[in-house]
Amino acid sequence: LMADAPKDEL
Amino acid sequence: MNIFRFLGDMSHILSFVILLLKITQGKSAAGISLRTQELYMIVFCSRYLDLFWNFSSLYNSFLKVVFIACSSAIVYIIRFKSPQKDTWNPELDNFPIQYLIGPCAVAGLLINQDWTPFEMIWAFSIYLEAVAILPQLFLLQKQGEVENLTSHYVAALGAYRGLYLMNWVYRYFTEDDYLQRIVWFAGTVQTGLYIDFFYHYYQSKRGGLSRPVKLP
Repeated sequence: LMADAPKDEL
Repeated sequence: MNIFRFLGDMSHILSFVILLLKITQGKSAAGISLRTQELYMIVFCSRYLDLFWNFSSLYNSFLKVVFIACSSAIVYIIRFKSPQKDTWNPELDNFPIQYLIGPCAVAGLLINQDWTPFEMIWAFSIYLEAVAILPQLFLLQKQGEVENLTSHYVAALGAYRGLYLMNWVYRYFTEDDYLQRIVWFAGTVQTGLYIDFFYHYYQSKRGGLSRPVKLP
């Protein structure tokens, strides 16, 4: 849907 | 990693330390909402499922384990351990969390970053974290006055996501094509819920005296 940034945060 | 995010994570860890100290040393969970703690446990257990495959850094993986362990320990202590479990008042701490979990689950299904089950669960956990503090704030509202340690706990918890907001602003302006609209929206809502508390917290601590935080 919304290809946002990769999950590098908690 | 930037200073805002680091301070945000430290503030989050501080909130765990304060709460764990309060319920283990103080032997009482009075003023603490078990409902909110249960929501946080759901948030971390659902969001950090990617612990097993999304290895972005040792720092992240370590803190994911710490957050799951601490939130679970807190729920266990308040629910099952004596004498804390006797200090929890189900009549006071009775926010209908199904009205929080339900809509967040629907939102996670509909608005997420990809149509995979994990992305839906991940989005659910982001939305749920935004509203997870509500039972705690309602409990404080009912009690009118906030115990000192509890006020520091809530302040640290609110500061953590507020610092994350600054982290997202910083990253937006320093990284190209950095987008995180789901956490941006949820983080803004989450921090917004603390505004009223922060106002009263600041008023009560302003004189340097540790006058108790009073919520109208």
